[in-house]
Amino acid sequence: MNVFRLAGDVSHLVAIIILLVKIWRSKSCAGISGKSQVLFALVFTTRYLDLFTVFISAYNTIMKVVFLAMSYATVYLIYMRFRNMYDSENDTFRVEFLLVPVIGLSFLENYAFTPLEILWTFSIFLEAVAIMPQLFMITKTGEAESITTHYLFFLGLYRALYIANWVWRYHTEEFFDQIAVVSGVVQTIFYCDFFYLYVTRVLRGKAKMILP
Amino acid sequence: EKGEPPHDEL
Repeated sequence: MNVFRLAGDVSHLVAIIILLVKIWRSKSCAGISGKSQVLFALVFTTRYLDLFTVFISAYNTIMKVVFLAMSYATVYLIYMRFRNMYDSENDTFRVEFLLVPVIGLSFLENYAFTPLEILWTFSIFLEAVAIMPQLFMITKTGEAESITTHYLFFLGLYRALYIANWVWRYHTEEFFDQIAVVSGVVQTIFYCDFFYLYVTRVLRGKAKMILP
Repeated sequence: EKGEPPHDEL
């Protein structure tokens, strides 16, 4: 555990809490892609199956359970509790275009051809692209509420900090997880354009982020 | 070198 990794995990936690609290307090999930949230719940579910097979640390176990619980709570709020506010007309990204290549790739490129390893690889690849329905939705509507952009900012920050964590681990413990690093870098690239808009628009006091 | 399970990151 290093400071980048810890800060990355905290950013990830903050992002998920921001989204959950926003939906709960506004009693609305307008502007939120339910599809992205289902994909994230799928990411956590397939990655954290090792909860049943290995014990890494109390921190690891607790964080995994918290992420799982919060991602399912988010999906529940969007599709059950506040489903009449769900903006399905603008959440039209075709997730099968993500799932099919990701499933194929996880069978081709993995560390071991075992069910748990293939599912772990699937979760890593899927996480890299899971935000695309949300970014697609923002592009389609041309705007995002500032709280949604704060959520995306912390999610992107988490990815950037994980890259710093991998650089640190590479130099201090010669750790290099090729699958995680390559897809992590790809994932971070998706946030770059958004980061630019966030800094130039949202942080300068706009209530909404309107796309140029 | 390839990383080996268990995966200790979240």
